[in-house]
Amino acid sequence: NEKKLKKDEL
Amino acid sequence: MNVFRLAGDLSHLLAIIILLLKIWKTRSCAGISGRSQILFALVYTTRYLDLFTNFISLYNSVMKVFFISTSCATIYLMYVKFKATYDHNHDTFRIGFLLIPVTILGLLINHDFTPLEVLWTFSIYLESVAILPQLFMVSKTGDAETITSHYLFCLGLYRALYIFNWIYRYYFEGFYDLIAIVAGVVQTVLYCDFFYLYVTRVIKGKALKLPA
Repeated sequence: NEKKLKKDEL
Repeated sequence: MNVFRLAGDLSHLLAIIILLLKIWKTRSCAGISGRSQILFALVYTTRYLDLFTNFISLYNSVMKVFFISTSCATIYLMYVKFKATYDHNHDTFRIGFLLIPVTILGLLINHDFTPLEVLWTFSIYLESVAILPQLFMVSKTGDAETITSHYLFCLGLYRALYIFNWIYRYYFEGFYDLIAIVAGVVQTVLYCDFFYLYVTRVIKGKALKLPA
């Protein structure tokens, strides 16, 4: 799947 | 980080502080939906599981700890300390009607079928409807204390500001997360009629009265 979404949001 | 996301997080922080102040100062949780607070605690505990495994920044970690701890503290205040003031009769929204569809959706539509990712997706979907028991309770009681309406306004404003954050990130960073965006729009739309009442009534110093 697309690049690992960086979970930087709260 | 951008100004919209920071303003959103601060609005979220303010909402939770207002709620805690209201319960602590008035020593009452009248007008507050305990069911919504349970859903919020579920939202933060399932979303911030990466608190210890995925360090983003001090700000990010501090906020995560704050949201998890205050949501649990609110439940303690409502169901233990000020239990006598909890309004069971008006807090009757069936949260099973929210949890089941959200769980199914989280399992069907996600970025990655891994436990952490599915729990994060569940949390995002749940947050978009977590306020329904509270809005339902306000509609049933027909009104809300002014302090409670400020709490709801800040809480609704936070995700509305996140929408601007997502627009900003799309144009300037090429970043977007459709799951968060769609859920965030749904969440904000659910507040629309409350926003209307808040702006037309509470700002003018009148009490928040829902049309009978």
